[in-house]
Amino acid sequence: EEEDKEHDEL
Amino acid sequence: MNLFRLAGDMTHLVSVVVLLLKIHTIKSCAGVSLKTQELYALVFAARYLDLFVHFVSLYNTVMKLVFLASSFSIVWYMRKHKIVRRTYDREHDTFRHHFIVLPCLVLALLINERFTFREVMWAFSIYLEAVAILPQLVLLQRTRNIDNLTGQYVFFLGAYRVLYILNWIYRYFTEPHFVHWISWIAGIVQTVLYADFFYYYIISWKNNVKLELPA
Repeated sequence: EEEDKEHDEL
Repeated sequence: MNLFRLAGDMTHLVSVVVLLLKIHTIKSCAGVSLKTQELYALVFAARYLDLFVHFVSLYNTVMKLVFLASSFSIVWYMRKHKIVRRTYDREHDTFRHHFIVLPCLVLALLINERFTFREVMWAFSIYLEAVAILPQLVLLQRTRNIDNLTGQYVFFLGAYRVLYILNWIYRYFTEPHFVHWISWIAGIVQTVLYADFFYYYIISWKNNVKLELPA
């Protein structure tokens, strides 16, 4: 859950 | 990755790489605001702290490296290169950019997704990017003439922001609970800042006259 909060946009 | 976002990233890449290549080729940075370039280098440094600790994709990592390298190279050229630095318009590029760095840092401490160092730095970079163009726009209005170097740079940056807003709209409708208020609000503020520049840029382009911004 925590991981997918990461920012995947530049 | 949707087309809007890819086009946005490519437009952003073009804006920075073209600026670097032009400065390198003509050995001049006339009309370019060093303050804005320094702010952008800070934006990338603060945002890409997770470069080596969090792998998203090869594309993501390569683009982060290119953005960091090109933005810091532009700052190096404008500060250190013996020929380019003499063409820097120091007396007109006087926007006190620490007046925007500090409020962005305070705002990031107050409004962030998680109160961790990396998240606060990420929010700081988002807020800072929203206003990083201000010194450049002020410089353009002061010098009143816009040669194609800076005009294209600001134009491509504005286009990247518009494409990112389209990307967020697309992701909002295609991905469940894709909500990023911090990026969205800061991104809209940033795009609005370009609006008046776009207006005058397109008018001058249509009338085929030199772009003049109102004083």
